[in-house]
Amino acid sequence: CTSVVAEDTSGKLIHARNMDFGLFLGWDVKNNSWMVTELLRPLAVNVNFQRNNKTVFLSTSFAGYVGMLTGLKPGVLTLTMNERFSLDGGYIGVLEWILGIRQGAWMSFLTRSVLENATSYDEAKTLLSKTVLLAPAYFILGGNKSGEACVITRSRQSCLDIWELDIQKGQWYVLETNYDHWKPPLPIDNRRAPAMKCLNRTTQKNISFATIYDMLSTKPVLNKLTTYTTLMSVSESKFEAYLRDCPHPCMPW
Amino acid sequence: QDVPPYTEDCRSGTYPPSGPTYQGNIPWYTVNLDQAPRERWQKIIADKKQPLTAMIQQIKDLVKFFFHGEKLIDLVDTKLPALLGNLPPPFDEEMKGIAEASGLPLGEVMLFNIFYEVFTV
Repeated sequence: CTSVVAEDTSGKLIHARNMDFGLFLGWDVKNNSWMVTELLRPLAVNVNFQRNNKTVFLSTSFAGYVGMLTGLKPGVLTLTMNERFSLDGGYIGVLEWILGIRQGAWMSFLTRSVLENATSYDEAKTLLSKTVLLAPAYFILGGNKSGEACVITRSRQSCLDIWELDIQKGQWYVLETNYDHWKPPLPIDNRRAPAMKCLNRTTQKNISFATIYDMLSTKPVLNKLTTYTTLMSVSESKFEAYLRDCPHPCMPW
Repeated sequence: QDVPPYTEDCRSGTYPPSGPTYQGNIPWYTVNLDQAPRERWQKIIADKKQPLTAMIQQIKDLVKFFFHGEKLIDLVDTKLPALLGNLPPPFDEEMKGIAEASGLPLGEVMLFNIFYEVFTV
């Protein structure tokens, strides 16, 4: 996955993501594609969750999957979750849960709960950084005001880091793939550098849905695992999502 | 670049989306949180029953391949539903509703929902 929150020169935030999933889950030699990724695309749905006929939050999700990985709460926040691979991974948490040790929260259930119930950026940040989880994760959170964006790096038990926007220091975007931002990515899976190159070339004054979609369409940020791209803006109440494909030649991840 | 890692110069002019990297818009649905959790997903599942069944079959095939046999899937079908009550509401009831609407075994719907957690290895 690649998630980004960027702030334009007027202080408005744009949050976007490529959803990548299905690595090593069956390679279709004939079609040069990942089988699970191909099967996920037709399941992608945008959902308007309503209560009392009013929108509570919007989400891009998969039919049959009740947790959330991408969402916008109107006027309040935007949230995406990226996988964080670890030896102390979710399979241990799931095993513990099956064996009766159940203090950890399911990641995508927590994300949905935050989208449904959090009333502010700060409340969401606290919930996402302090709740014990079943699996490690990156939460990419955007608020509704200038400077309100961060990447929360989580282990199952604790919050390892909160990386925030810092406009004063020229940090006008935060970008997360699937590696801790303070460490280099795996050399054979470096989507971070191409994504940053495109954003830096775009510059803050030209950032928009169009230029972020351009960045998310550039290989290898766009790759064989990409199922959808979602673009969100709290301040302009905009939520757009598109099914993606990366025709050959294209990186498998 | 025609050899791996197939990088390219920063794209421009791709928006509004079109061309070979764009496969279409994602359809919109409404989920009414005032409805009983079992009923919330019925419209979506009615429309997506076939691709959901195909997806879960693929996950089962992978599990069989990695663990050499049907035993683990049998456990998923027979033992996992008993743990559903330990999931926080409304997720437990929503999964029951999805299983009912799709005709898929409840354990397999649960497997699909925990797949992302398991995959972080």
